[in-house]
Amino acid sequence: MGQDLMALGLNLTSVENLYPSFGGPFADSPARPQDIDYNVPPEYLIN
Amino acid sequence: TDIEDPPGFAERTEFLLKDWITIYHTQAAGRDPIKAFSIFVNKMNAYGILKGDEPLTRFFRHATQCCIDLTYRNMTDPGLKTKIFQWIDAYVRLIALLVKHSGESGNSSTKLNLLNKVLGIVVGILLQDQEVHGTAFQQLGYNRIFIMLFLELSAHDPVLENISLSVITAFCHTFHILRPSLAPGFCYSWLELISHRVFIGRILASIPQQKGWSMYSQLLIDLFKYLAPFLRNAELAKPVQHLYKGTLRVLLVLLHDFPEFLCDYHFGFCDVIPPNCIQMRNLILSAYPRNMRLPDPFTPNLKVDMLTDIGGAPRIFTNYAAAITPQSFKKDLDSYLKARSPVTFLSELRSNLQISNEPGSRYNIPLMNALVLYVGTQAIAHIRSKNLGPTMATIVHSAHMDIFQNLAVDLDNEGRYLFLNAIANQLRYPNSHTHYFSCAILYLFVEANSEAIQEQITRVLLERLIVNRPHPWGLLITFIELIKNPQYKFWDHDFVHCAPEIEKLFESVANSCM
Amino acid sequence: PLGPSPLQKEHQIQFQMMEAAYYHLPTPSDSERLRTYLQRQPVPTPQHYPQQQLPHSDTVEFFQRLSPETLFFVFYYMEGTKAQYLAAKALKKQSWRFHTKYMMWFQRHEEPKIINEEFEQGTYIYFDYEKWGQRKKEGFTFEYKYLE
Repeated sequence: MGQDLMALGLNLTSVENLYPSFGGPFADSPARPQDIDYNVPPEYLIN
Repeated sequence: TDIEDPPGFAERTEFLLKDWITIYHTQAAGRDPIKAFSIFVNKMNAYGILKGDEPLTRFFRHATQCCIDLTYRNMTDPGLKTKIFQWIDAYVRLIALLVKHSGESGNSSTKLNLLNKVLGIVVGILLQDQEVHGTAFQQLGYNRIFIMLFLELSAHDPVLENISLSVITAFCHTFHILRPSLAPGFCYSWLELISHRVFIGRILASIPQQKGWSMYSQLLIDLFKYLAPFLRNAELAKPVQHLYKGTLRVLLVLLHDFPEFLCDYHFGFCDVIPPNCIQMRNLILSAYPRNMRLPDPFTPNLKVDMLTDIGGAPRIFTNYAAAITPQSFKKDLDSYLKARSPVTFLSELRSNLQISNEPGSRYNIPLMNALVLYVGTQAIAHIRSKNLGPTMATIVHSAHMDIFQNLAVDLDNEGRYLFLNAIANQLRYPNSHTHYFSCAILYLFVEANSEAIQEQITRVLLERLIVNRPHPWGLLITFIELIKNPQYKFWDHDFVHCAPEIEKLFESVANSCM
Repeated sequence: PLGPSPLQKEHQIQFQMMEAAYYHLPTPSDSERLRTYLQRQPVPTPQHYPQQQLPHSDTVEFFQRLSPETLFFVFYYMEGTKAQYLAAKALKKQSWRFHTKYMMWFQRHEEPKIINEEFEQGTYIYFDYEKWGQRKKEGFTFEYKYLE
């Protein structure tokens, strides 16, 4: 019968595109904001 | 090059690499990376690394090997993964800065030659490493090098933006060379890399005019080709199941975000997806353009031929006509379509499609798919030339339908299954192919000279319907027409009542139509 | 009707390599930059704790409902990520402004006494990331060239 594709951890009903927060093929939930590298202004990179 | 390194070269390389790693991780470099880099480039120069192509190649080979050796030395302790990444991230930053600043800012060929050189070196070391280590091969270091180098070269930067298509092309070539059938020990990382959110975003969204789509379709075909032998058998071993589920996730993201990409390349994908991979194929065939509104297939008295989109020819980016070989066969085919001669064409059709007597792999599936699509598109053009659209009346008594009816009658069970699959693969969103092939398969049902053909048509449609969602729109409207329209006498056939659960299933579909 | 098809030799070799790789799978953090402070460390928590992200937790609206201290934590400890970006946006919506020289956030405490093209001067609340708290600063000059 195949898989229940709704249960693979992707929010298929989302209006937004999924790829910007796609956690990867082996992740069962989207990447969280703290996991996603972002081009923040260089001043924010305070180390 | 097998020529020995100059004495001390490897040591100098390791010294420079460690020096750069220190620089990279100090606070100063964080704040002013260019200054730190320019100081270091002078040092590389002083060590003769930049004196020409050969020392630079040797440098990259040794530096890459250093990083990979570190990976193997520290594989046991996951805590040391951070140290491995600190080395690799620094090394990758050096590569990215060298690529970005080599040659004049406008001269992208120097930059790309350097990038392709480095990628080639990493590929070479990976393939050799896989050969040497066998099942002890570790993907970690290579995965990190490729993804961090891609992220570095995808940063928002005018120089890099200028070469973004060439960078993506270089990585696609690299990943194609490292396709899972050549680097099976790297297959999980490979899927991670080609489906990384930044990679997908670049190749499918930000590269203008969809110039990355064709390259990306090639990578997916590499993946399907690798999976095919393992998916041909219903029971999937865990490692296969893991890769397969990962593939489904990637396809779901594509279905959701880039359905037009799946629409355009579905034909090439269906050529390599095993016919028993029903759900994965349905997922691809269910894609439809986002600006299209699909009428509910269960709408009572839905007039398919009245739909605005039904006459549009779908884009197909595979040269399926060229797949019809040998040339003599194509010539006879065209001649038969034109003038229904040579008459022997029909009787020789099966022998052109059959490639072995081995049960389960008797037929040339890509040729079957190409033949069906080619004859169908020729039929649509022929009908259109009479200012008509495909209907049960306009598709009959034609050379095109002669061929389809001959295939339905002349092929054995396996061949006919593949033939009917080739037709069912065209039942997608409202377009002229869906329309024509829906009429064609229903016509073959009603004109069949044996119940076995009718049963097989039902099986081909049913096996696509009983798997979990999604289901292509064209498949649903065809099956609903088959069970609703009394002209097909569907319910009179014994095979419809062959088992209680089958009968119940048909009734449940029928009820949801009424 | 195709039935199963036996794996050819080359596929068996490929399977062995794949199976070996299956025991050294890449993890999501293998594809993410190293985090200075908060590495991704999945820890099994009791099942009754929420295991998935809260819905819409990656939107500015969600971040606007967080307390300033939480936003400052996200800003300073999750640098280079989308979370930092969203926290900065939420702080600005609560009229905090980022000073690029001190790398600190300031908020007017009252109308500035002096205000001109280059700067404004007055009493501010700022967030001190070393002592981790909000403080008042009298007579501070906020030069606009340091406004991010």
